[in-house]
Amino acid sequence: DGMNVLFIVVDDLRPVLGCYGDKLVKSPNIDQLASRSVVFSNAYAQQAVCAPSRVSFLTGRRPDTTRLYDFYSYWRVHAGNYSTMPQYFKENGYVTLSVGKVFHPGISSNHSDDYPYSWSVPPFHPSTEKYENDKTCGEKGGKLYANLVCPVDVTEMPSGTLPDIQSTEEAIRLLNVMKTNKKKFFLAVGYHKPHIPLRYPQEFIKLYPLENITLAPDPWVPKQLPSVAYNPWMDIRQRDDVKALNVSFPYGPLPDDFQRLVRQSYYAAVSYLDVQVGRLLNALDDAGLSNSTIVVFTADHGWSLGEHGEWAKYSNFDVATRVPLMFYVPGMTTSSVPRGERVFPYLDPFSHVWGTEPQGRSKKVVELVSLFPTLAELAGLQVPPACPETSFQIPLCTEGTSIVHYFNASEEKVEEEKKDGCYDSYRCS
Amino acid sequence: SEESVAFSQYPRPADTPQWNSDKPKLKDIRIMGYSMRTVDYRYTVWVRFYPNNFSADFEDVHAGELYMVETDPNQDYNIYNNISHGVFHKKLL
Repeated sequence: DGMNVLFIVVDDLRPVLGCYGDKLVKSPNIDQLASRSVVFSNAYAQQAVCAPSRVSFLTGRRPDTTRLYDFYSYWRVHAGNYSTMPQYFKENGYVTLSVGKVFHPGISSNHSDDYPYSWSVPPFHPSTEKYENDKTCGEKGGKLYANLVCPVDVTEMPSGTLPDIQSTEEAIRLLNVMKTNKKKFFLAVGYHKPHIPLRYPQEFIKLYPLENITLAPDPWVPKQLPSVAYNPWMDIRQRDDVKALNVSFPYGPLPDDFQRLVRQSYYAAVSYLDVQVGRLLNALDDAGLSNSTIVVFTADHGWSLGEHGEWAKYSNFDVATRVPLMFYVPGMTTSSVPRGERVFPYLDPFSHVWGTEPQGRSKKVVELVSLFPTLAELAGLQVPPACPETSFQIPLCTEGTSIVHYFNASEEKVEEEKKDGCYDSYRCS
Repeated sequence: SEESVAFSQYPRPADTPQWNSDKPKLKDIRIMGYSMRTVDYRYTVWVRFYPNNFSADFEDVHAGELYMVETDPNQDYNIYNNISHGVFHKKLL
């Protein structure tokens, strides 16, 4: 009778994670999730910008079929009445819930995150979301700014909190509600960070002393890069701190020391996100749901951290399109943990340091458009049929393919562990 | 062996960077960059795009990129103009 689904999607997160081999980052909770999951090293978004990518993987259709390349149309009106992944789960008896940024807000999701089609209850948005681009940081001479680099004292923020902290609290509340009413659920939690502005609790910057922060290995604009391929990172230029640098258009560059500040804050924002994910997964344990819930962790696209002289996303480079993608499936990617044993104990990035190996790793090149059929198969639902070449008139089909058959490697690994009596490679390592 | 491939695309309003290059509105899109990725390479062609009927003209190639993962994992050295790329173009189509 099908597992619950916890679908975590992060805004603008490239795979700078310990479980993807990044040596600098402190992401113990996401690494712990990876240690119980199959992790895809080569997962790519179909378009490296928020709304087109999210509509693509939530409907299981490519941008040429959703016909959303910008932010200004709703697929059901503009392209076709395509079913979404949450809608499909809802139609198959799941309670579907959205917290934070899952669909991109505005026209592209009908100003309602595609409610009521996709969700059983009106989606939750943190009340402090509206302050995201306000002048809330970088105080100088009594004035506040809307900076790109924006470490803050959370107690001084409007309502004394931040959007992703509120989202985690709401998601934990919903987990406990679902535990009580014992209904199958599909809970999607969308985190805003590390999307700009890089606004995060200032204490996280201590994890990344500036002297440890390097420039990107290739911070120059490649000579043979066609001018059409280059993105001039306009959104970054509009932040107060970057505006003050008078960076030339279109190729810049940002001053070296500012590049390192941006990279430092991106990493700090990733650790702040890791804490949110850690608290959410710890709550899954608390609610006794870890053995009956599939957890998916991914992002809508990556982000350039100065490579090729670029920042932000808006390109076809791997750093902008490659995303983290991992699936925790109880009994498939790990053996079931004895009742009462914790699967995702919270780990403090300020005190927990270690490398870890994922339960299973696949180097297969996969696409976010495959999320819909993959999750349908993992939950035991009928996998939607493959779309024909044109599918504007077909409400339910997918342009992705289920990638469950790539999980097999992780099963083999689990079997090996059972043989040597260690069911938990994470602890054993 | 079955080669796994990922496709991505990105729109542009013009051949050179301008103020709306990052996020062109549909009506302003003139070029679409289509990328095909495997574990070995990333091949991209920037072709003419017609927003009124959402069509892309793969005969009208404005620019191309080709990076080989083994020798250039960071995609810094575009070799599109150095080798014949017909096989990649055909594969993308």
